[in-house]
Amino acid sequence: FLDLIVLCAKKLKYHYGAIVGDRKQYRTYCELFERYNEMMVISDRVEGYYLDIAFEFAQSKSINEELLEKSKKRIPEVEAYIREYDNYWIHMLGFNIFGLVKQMESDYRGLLEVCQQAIEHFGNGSVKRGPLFNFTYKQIPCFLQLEMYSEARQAIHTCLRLTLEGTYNWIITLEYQVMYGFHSGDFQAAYEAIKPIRGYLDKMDPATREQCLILDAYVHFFIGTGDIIPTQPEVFRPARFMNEVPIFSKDKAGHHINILILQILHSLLKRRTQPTLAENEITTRRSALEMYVSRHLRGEYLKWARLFLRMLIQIPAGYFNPVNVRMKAAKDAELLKNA
Amino acid sequence: EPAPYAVLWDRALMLLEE
Repeated sequence: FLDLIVLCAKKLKYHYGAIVGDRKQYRTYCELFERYNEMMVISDRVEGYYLDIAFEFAQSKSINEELLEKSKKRIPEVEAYIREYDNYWIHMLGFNIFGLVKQMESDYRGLLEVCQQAIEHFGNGSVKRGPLFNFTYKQIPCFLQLEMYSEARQAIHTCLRLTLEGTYNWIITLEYQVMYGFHSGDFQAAYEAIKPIRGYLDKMDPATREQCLILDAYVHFFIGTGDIIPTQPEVFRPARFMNEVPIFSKDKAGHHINILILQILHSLLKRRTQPTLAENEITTRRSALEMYVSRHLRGEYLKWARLFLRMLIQIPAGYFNPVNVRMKAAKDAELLKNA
Repeated sequence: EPAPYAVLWDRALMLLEE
């Protein structure tokens, strides 16, 4: 309520100074105005620093070196503001800036540390729930990247405890539980997370909805391979899935990669019952995939996708013979392992 | 974030071998 305090103090300062003429009250509101007006200026400055980085992040995932250097130089200044001003928003933005800088540097351990500091910092205050969710949630992908699976599971549990079923935060936490399942090999946990999400697809914004549908398509693949034992009858229609992800289909260097991977994987499942049809499907897509890889997957950031899709292309290139395919993909598989 | 591609590749080869 910084802006409200400043506005009220300003009105009361004028009231006691020019109309009533009460020296004591006038001085009280003068001081209040000065103190909170200064805090509001600082809060706006820190918000500007935060938005400079957040804006870049929303635009693209590649790293802007210039912005990273500028942001790193601002850290001591922001640290000083956190020490000096006892204000929720300044503290919240400050810790988020520290976290974003670590994120830009892909420093997962550093980001974990910032989040831990923030959790301890806010843990002592009266406002707990928001920051606790925010900074615990940011820890989850770090734990996954660092293969700290029991910590990831604990963080997901904490986040779920802080959210209500059906809310946005609840959905994005369960999305991480699905990814946790895939990364850790606890596929059943992925299944348990996707089931409740399905009931809320209609209420989601289109991008969140498509993200959930992609995760569900991976879950269905793992049901097909036997890694997940479904507790209810499960049906998946690849053609219908394609119609339900129009936005991501256009996001060529982003989520579209997952859609292409899923098409191949589900065709491989289909090959069990309709071998000729499925093999034709995959073979037909080969040249389009090759074109896609050379056209859209150039950057260092997309190296994993480039290598993995090139491996999948070897399936039709090796005429569905596992020995051939394995041999033709061996070099890229090795590069991917070391990437 | 990279997908857990190693598992996917393993399963893809498994399906080819079936």
